[in-house]
Amino acid sequence: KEDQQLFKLTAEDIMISSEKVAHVQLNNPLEHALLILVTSGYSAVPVLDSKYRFKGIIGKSSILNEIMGLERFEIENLTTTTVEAAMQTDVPCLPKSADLLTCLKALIDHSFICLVDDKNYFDGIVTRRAVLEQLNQFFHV
Amino acid sequence: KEDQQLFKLTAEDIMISSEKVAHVQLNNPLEHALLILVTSGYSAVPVLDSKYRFKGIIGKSSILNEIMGLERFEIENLTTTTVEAAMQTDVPCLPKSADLLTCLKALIDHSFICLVDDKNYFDGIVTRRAVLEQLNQFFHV
Ligand SMILES: Nc1ncnc2c1ncn2[C@@H]1O[C@@H]2COP(=O)(O)O[C@H]3[C@@H](O)[C@H](n4cnc5c(N)ncnc54)O[C@@H]3COP(=O)(O)O[C@H]2[C@H]1O
Ligand SMILES: Nc1ncnc2c1ncn2[C@@H]1O[C@@H]2COP(=O)(O)O[C@H]3[C@@H](O)[C@H](n4cnc5c(N)ncnc54)O[C@@H]3COP(=O)(O)O[C@H]2[C@H]1O
Repeated sequence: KEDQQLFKLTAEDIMISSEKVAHVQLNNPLEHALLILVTSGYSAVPVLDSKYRFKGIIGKSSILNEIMGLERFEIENLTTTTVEAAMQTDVPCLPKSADLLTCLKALIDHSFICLVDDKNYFDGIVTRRAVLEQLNQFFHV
Repeated sequence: KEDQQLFKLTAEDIMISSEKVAHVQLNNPLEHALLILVTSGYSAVPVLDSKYRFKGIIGKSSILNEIMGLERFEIENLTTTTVEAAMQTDVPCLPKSADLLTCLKALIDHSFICLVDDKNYFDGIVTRRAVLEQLNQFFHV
């Protein structure tokens, strides 16, 4: 039955692997992160260190919060603030062996989940779109 | 069986109704839309006309594209450009009577779907989060 197919899938089967994921480095200035976000069109992307370990995520929301001062735009913050200072770190991660239902549960409150190995090296991301696509196929057979 | 419960749900059962949805008006300057997006934290929100009819959606991505000039930030565009000039209009809508599987299919490529009646009056939105939450409950019984 289809049930078996769906439950056998893992994050690795539906993930966007690391080389295809737009990301930034910890010590990049915010200006660089904003450029990556605007050219890719993504709301948020992972932040990695120089050894490719996962550190957090940075989005347009956090960058806008940094530059919208009370009176005016503080554009100079884009060159003086680093990604490390503005990123979110309290985000869940999963191993790429996680099953689809574990991914589904984690994606209720997050647009994407980062996949890391036991030494925190970055493997890729699983997105809401990928899980919704599998569920759509499951119900429409 | 649970199957029956899931398939009986409609968009109206899981939607965020219009009075709880952050939105902007067609003729607002972009500066106003940016303020709503930054204070609410949302990536994008619906655009309505003065009679509460749905017109499109406006997000941080479209606003940033308007103000990031080639050489420098063109902040003045925030006061001179209207929401109508920068919004996306080719987005799908559904009636609030749509069933859950119809919502699931539409949400594969959109973070949220606007719900409108037959005269295009805005009823609310259905989000990926709401559908993922129902599917999570369905599989975890
Ligand atoms: N260039 C594009 N082409 C086609 N569709 C696009 C698109 N950009 C965005 N979308 C659509 O809009 C949804 C929300 O994108 P958002 O950028 O807010 O949020 C994205 C983004 O923050 C991140 N993301 C997705 N793919 C990425 C990648 N290759 N590299 C880095 N981050 C990625 O994961 C979130 C969820 O992605 P998901 O695919 O579930 O959901 C995406 C997708 O359905
Ligand atoms: N203030 C908050 N409190 C708790 N969680 C929050 C939150 N803001 C964002 N999130 C979480 O982040 C996800 C992506 O939000 P985003 O703003 O990119 O994308 C949002 C936003 O553009 C829009 N949206 C959601 N609720 C809205 C509302 N009340 N008014 C206007 N737009 C809304 O629908 C998209 C999808 O929403 P969804 O709930 O599926 O998914 C949300 C939710 O899981």
